[in-house]
Amino acid sequence: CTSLVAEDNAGRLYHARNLDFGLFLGWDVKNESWKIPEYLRPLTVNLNFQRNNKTVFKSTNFAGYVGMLTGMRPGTFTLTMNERFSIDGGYIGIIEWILGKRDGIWMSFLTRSVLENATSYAQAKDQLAKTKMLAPAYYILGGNQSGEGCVITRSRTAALDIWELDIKHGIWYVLETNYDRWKDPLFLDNRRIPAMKCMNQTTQANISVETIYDVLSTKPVLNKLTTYTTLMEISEGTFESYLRDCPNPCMPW
Amino acid sequence: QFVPPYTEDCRRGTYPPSGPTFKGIVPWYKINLDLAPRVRWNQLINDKKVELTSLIQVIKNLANDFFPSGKLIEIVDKSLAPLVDTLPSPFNEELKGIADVSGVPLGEVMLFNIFYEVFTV
Repeated sequence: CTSLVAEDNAGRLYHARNLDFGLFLGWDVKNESWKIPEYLRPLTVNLNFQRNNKTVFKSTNFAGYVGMLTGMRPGTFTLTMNERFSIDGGYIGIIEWILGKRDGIWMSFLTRSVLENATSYAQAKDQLAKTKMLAPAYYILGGNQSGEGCVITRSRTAALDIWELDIKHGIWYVLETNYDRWKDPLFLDNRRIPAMKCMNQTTQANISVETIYDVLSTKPVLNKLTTYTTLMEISEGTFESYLRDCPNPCMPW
Repeated sequence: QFVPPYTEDCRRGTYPPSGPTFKGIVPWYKINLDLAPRVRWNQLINDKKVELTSLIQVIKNLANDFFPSGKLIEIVDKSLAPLVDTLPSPFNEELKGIADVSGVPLGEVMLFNIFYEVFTV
């Protein structure tokens, strides 16, 4: 996955993501693609969760999946989740859950719970940073005020790092793939540098929904695992999702 | 670049989406949180029943490639289904509703919903 939060010169906040999933889960020789993304695309839907006929939050989701990976609470915050691979991975949390130790929460359930219940950026950030989870993750959170954007690197028990927008010091975007920001990405899977190169070329003055779509359409940020691209802008309430494909030549991940 | 990682110059002018990297727009559905958890996904699952069943079948086929005896899916069906009751509300009831409408066994619906956790390793 690739997720980013960016702020333009006028203080507008953009949040976007490519959802990549299905690595090593079956290769379709005929179509030269991974099987799981092929089957996930027709299941991809935008959901408008309403209470009393009013929107509580919106999300891009897969039919049959009740947790959330991408969402917006209109006017309040935007949220995406990227997978974080770790030896202390989710399988340990699942085993603990099966054995009856149930003090952690499933990570996509936490995303949904925050989208459904948190009423401010600060509250969302606090819940995402402090709630005990069953698996490690990256939470990418955007707010509705200048400077409100961060990447929360989570282990199962704690926030290891919170990387925030810092406009005064030139950090006008934060961008996360699937690696801790203080470590180099795997040399075979470096989407971070190409994505940052394109963001830097775009410049803060020209950042918009359109130019962010350009960044997320550039290989290898776009790759064979990319199922959908979601673009969000909090002040206008923009929430757009598009199914993606990566014709050859294209990186398998 | 025609060798991996097939890096290219930063794209320009790709929006509005079109061309070979665009596979289509994503449809909208309303989920009414005022409805009981067990029925709030009914319309969506009715519309996507075939696609959901196809995905679960692909996952089962992959599992059977690794464990041809079919034991793994047997374990999923028998062992994961009771775990649904350990999930917090409203997730437990929502998963049961999805299984009811789709006809997919509850354990397999549960497996789909913990996919992300499983694959963090």
